[in-house]
Amino acid sequence: IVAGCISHPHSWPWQISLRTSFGMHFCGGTLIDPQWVLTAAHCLEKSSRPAAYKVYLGLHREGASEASVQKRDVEKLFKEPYRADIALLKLSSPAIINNHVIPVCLPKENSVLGGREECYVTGWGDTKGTGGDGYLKETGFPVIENKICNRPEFLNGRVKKHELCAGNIHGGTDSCQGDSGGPLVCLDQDKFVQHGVTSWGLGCAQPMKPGVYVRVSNYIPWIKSIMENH
Amino acid sequence: KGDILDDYLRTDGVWILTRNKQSYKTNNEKECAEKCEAERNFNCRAFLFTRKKLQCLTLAENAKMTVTFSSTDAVLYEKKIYLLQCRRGIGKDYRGMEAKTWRGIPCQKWAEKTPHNPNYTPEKHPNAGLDENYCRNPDGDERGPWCYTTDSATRFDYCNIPECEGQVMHTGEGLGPTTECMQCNGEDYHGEVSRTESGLECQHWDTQEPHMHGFTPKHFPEKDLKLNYCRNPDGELRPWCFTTSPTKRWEYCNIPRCTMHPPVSGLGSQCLSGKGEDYRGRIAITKSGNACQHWNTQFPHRHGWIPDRYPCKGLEENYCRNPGGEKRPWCYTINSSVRWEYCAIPHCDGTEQGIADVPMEVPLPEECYRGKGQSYRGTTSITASGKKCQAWNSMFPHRHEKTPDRFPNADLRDNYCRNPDGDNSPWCFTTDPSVTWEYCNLKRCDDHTQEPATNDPPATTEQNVGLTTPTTSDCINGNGKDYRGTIAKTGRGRTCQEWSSQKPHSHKYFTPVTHPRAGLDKNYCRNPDGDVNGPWCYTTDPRKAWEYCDIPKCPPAQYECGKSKFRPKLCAQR
Repeated sequence: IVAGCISHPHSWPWQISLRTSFGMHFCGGTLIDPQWVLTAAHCLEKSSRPAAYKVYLGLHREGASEASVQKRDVEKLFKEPYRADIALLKLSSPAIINNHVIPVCLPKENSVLGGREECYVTGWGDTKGTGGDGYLKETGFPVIENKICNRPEFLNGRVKKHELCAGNIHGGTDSCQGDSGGPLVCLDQDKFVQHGVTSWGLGCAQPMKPGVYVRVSNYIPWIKSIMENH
Repeated sequence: KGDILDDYLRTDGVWILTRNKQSYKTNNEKECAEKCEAERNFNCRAFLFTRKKLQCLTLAENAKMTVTFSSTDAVLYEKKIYLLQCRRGIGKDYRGMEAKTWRGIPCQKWAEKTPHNPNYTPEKHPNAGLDENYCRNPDGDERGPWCYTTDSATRFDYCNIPECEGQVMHTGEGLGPTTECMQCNGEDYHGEVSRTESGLECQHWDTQEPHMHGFTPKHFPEKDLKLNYCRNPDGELRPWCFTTSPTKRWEYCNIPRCTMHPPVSGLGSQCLSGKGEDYRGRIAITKSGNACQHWNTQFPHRHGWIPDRYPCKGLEENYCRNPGGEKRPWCYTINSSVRWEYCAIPHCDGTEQGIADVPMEVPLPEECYRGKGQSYRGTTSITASGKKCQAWNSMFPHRHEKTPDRFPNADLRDNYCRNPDGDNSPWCFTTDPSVTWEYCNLKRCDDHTQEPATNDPPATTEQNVGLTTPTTSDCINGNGKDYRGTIAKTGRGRTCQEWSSQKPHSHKYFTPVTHPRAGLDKNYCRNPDGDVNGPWCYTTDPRKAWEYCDIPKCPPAQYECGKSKFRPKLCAQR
């Protein structure tokens, strides 16, 4: 996360760290059910073997030295069949739900965000020198309607309808490498709902180059069917 | 157009006496309107519909032209276009009743041949409205409606038809103003055009078919996203709409440009009033002393505020401006490391010199209020239960009387929480149609506990939240590593040996000393080594060193998704 701030410990209890089998963080993800994690498909490019990955939950520090940390192997992985940048991981055993590990809410199928929602992204990714490395950082910014995002001076038609973009017009804060797969959540009443999976961007925090996130509401039927059938 | 009846002015309980009419039987008013549109016997200017008899009368005259009287069951619909007293643009659709030239010479009837033999006649141009001797513009003359004159020395001349000035007032009571042309980028266009420039029909703003989108009336209550009318809610070059064609997401509409331009206020434009959107002064330096970048250049900062695109925003030279509704005028700076900054503009009342300007990096002291919060001027716009506030100048979804003009000293800006009426604390109307208003998510300043600053070192987990809550109930989650219950028998009924004891089994790997966090109390079953088969214990049977315990699985945890036990900072840099 570029700029933003270090989060209050465990205030984003659905955030997971996706790691190599040796325990190195490389992507984020979101706990959506005690045994299921949503992440980006591009985070799973290096290996199609579930054994190549580990999921860490309940952590604030990237070092994962806290007693609250739960570690799980990945039992199965599922990439979205039409190559959207979204994937599901089934954990080897359910995460223990406690004060530090709580699933996020999913949006209703095909629900839309207005162009003004204030949403938040979190992760242990690159900070581009803005500080807070090693701690879970957060930042907030508005969702930008695709029509605006696709203007020539912004992302010039690159944003597909199954994606959404979010950020500040003037840049300055953004998600970045290493935050991929993590959540973009928006407050709905008193709950956080995951509307985006961190996917791609043109650089990080550049003016007029907001970050792009997979639009979760488009994939609710797929998510449900995978979870029900596996 | 959105609805055929939108083109008509409706008056209930009125009958008009006309000579030229045609009777039909229709099921409803819309069908009657279709009859009027298709009328070939005369120019249909209005129609009457009676609900009981389902009688539809298309009329050549309207209430302006003949007598009216009351009739309880009748509804009169008059075509708005025939009620307009002004012209839009060049007045090609002007259908008013002006019948003399600007010099006062009476017009010749379009159907007559003397004193001038006309080229434009009702027969040749049946859709040009060439009735009687009214001024018309059948040929799209740039100078507006005209007529052949009754003066044999003057074949034709122009009429003095006033231009509709932005807001076109239709005659008749109960019909509000409707902007039929657009100023500037058409952000204030409230007209009823609902086709794009290539002729595609617009998608209704409140539907998501065929295109999903975020410009819903609910999210943008102040943008007048009515039916499927062309609008400009996002600062586009001109009004547009999502189209009903699945292959074309959106397209611009062709809206006539008003010839009259809105006046720029004289006094306000040279100093700061409100948010300074009408500031047109020549200050070109930011508050911290950076010189402003010229708006028409893209160096050192690339940007979208290109002067040609925004003709009414005053983006001249490198002067500080507020084209996008920021808090106050600003500019891009020539310092490549500072993209933009606010400017220090003298306030119109002379009391401030832009001292309220603060760099965006410094948080405003707006997270708390003093007293009852009547002086609160922060930008919080979320209620205590998390609802978004309705803008004070909006009447949607809640109509109200707490408007900025009625409470000029209450700073009812945007949708910020305020306390204009001396309530207990700042509040706002909510955007939730089912909840009229709520107090805001604000603390009293004296109760306020300072949040750690962004770059403060984070507190350790242990200080803030303690250890993972172990499972104290007699059931296990997963492999039972966190089990802290009191079962002390193995699955085969043997009693467990105390973890701190070395009898009957001597062991050194799993003791309260070697595993202080594993809960190795007394002789309770535990899983200090993360055994996949669950908790176990050394047994008191000398023949059996250790054995698994038979502890039931816990039922699935009950939780509320998306609700954290620890309040997030919700830090945002805007």
